[in-house]
Amino acid sequence: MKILAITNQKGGVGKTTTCVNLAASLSSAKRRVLLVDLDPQGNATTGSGIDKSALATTIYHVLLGQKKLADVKVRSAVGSFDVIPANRELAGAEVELVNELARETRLKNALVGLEKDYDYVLIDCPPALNLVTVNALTAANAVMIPMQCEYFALEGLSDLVNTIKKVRAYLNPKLEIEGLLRTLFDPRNMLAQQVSAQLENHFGKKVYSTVIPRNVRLAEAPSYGMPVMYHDRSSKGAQAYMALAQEMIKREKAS
Amino acid sequence: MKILAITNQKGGVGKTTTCVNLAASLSSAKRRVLLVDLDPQGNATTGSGIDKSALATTIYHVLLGQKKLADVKVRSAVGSFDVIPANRELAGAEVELVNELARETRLKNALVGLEKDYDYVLIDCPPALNLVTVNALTAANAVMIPMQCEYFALEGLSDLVNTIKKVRAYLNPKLEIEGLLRTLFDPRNMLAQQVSAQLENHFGKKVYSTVIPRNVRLAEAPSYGMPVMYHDRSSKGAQAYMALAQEMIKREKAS
Ligand SMILES: Nc1ncnc2c1ncn2[C@@H]1O[C@H](COP(=O)(O)OP(=O)(O)OP(=O)(O)O)[C@@H](O)[C@H]1O
Ligand SMILES: Nc1ncnc2c1ncn2[C@@H]1O[C@H](COP(=O)(O)OP(=O)(O)OP(=O)(O)O)[C@@H](O)[C@H]1O
Ligand SMILES: [Mg+2]
Ligand SMILES: [Mg+2]
Repeated sequence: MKILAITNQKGGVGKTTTCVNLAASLSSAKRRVLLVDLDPQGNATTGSGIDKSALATTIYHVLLGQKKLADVKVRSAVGSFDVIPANRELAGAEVELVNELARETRLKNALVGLEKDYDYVLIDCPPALNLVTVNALTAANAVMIPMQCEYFALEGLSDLVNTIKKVRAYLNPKLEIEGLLRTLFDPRNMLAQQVSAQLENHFGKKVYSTVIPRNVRLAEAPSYGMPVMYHDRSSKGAQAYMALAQEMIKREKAS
Repeated sequence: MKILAITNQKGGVGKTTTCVNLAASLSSAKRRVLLVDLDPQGNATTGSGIDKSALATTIYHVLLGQKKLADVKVRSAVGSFDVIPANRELAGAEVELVNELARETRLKNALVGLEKDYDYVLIDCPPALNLVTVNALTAANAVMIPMQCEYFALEGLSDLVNTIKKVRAYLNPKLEIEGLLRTLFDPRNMLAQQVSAQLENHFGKKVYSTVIPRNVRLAEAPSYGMPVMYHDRSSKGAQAYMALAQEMIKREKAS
């Protein structure tokens, strides 16, 4: 089972869009997928067609030891993948977990025993390097870093890489960066091309060959509560995430 | 002295871009401006041309009571405004402040006595509704909400408005939403037009008439460490932030 943390503390780089659309693309390729929403904004929950206001229990209750993952699991409205939902309550977990035992391994322990149920677990992280994100990095065996090819996103990369190194040293020796995903990419933009070239120079093979273009269909899909492949299958956005799913499956087979 | 918290927990909506460019535009209109960077990413610090790695003390030390604002203040490289810088160390403040006395009023108390020095204090907030953001809302007398006209940004608005109401009720009775600023606006995008119309219907006069268009010069400027008016003064981005400064100055005079 691959447990993939989709993370970048820079805001608005396409973490949630990647998580939801990759979940749908992998499940349409017959993989069994669990999406875990670890962001109190609950965007991955809404983007999967789930009504946040109707939820009695969420990932918050799992992290605080009050519920098991199976108790809070729901099905995506469209696209046949399972979701561990989140809502605003999760914002309290950061402070409440600080003085608790095993505060960094709450998610990792909750996922124990699911190996036979899923092929992929995709974790959508909040835009912060906090205890909730550390839970994701401790539970994961791979990290995907969505990257908008702009200056502020590039600036934050070293802090993120340092945090991953620390988690690998103290909490999760298996943790590896699987790849950097170029998102919201506009090829006409000189800056984007320059940043993209810097990523390839610096990270080489760790940069996915699939590039996600800026495509308005990706921004529209969440308002219909569905992944883009169910909103407009022929769109560049839908095609790109299906290509990413294929690239990941090929990497699985090669390893 | 206007103390403006520039905040939205949705990531990547243009908080930092607004803070830096508004600081430059107001100071070019002969207002005395202090920019406070409250985000551990330190993007407003870098966007003002300040080298984060060379800083010995930052806003982190002010919030923990180790330094006064005047001790950590630096001058922007270009654009003649003062900056209270931030770096990655600030990420620790959230947890360290939790059990401290007056944890919500640290910034407010630090700003006491500056009324005669500045006309505007602009606070760049992190993408979260956490204790650091509550410090900004408690210190502020007005809130500006940068809003990308897309679904996930709209979804988060009610949580933000509720948080502002709570801070007003328990910590800062003067706190008012001054306005919502439409950012990264692409008029060709149907979704953006729909969301924009919803904002005007719901918030009326509280929506600034100035709209910030998507303009690549705004994304380029930070890589030169300067506000966009010093990178390309004739660009749509620079013109829009100068218009915003004028709109704010007019609102000041009217009140
Ligand atoms: N490739 C794309 N083309 C067009 N719009 C996109 C694309 N990817 C994401 N978006 C839109 O850009 C905005 C930011 O994306 P998203 O919310 O997925 O980023 P995020 O990193 O999860 O943000 P946060 O840091 O707030 O969690 C959203 O409005 C989304 O709909
Ligand atoms: N009007 C605009 N036109 C083009 N690019 C923009 C515009 N405003 C911001 N940007 C770019 O979009 C990205 C997001 O903007 P910015 O970092 O200011 O948002 P933020 O809300 O401060 O993000 P965070 O939530 O991470 O703090 C940056 O790369 C910035 O350079
Ligand atoms: Mg997100
Ligand atoms: Mg910012």
